[in-house]
Amino acid sequence: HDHDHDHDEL
Amino acid sequence: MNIFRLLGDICHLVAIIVLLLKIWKTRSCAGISGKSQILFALVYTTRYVDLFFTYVSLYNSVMKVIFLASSYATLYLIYVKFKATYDFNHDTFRIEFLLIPCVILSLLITHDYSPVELLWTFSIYLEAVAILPQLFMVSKTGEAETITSHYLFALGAYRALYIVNWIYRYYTESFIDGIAVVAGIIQTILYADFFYLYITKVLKGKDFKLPA
Repeated sequence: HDHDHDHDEL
Repeated sequence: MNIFRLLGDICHLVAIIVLLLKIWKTRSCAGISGKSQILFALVYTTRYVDLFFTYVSLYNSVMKVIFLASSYATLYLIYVKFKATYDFNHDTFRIEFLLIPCVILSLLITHDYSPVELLWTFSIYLEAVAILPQLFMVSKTGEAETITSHYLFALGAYRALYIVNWIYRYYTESFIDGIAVVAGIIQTILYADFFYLYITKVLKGKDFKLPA
């Protein structure tokens, strides 16, 4: 879902 | 992780290493915008604050440490060690005109208002425009050393590959992060005319010079 960004991307 | 994001991270790493080597080997930071490097150090510092309390993977942590260490090492080389070669006359972009809008925008459009999330959003917006002082400096001097143009190409290619990564993830994981995608597209567009000049000139063995 869009509501959170992906912390594992640098 | 997917091949596009891995290639993007490698391009990013190559760009940072190429810049460090250029300054270290030539013992000069002529043509390099210290202001852009300040902004990049700020981008990594605000984005990787979670380095110390969120473990994602060894790769993730190692890359964050490398990006942080190399960006501050670059600042040290520019503003301390090879300060005499810093071309401050041409590095005149007013970075407060980038910082203030990014702060305001990250308060207006963000996924949520936790401190880490706000810092992450700020770093995404700032990264999109962090190269402007460098591109501005190149436009003022009208040229760039070939090694500097390779640095810029790798740096531009990194975020372009991240866009491909986001398209891939949209279709395979139905994952999309609007903030990162929009900022990443703007960031890549800023390199557009540079990419054109790089491909039509540098790859043909000519010097990187802007049309007079």
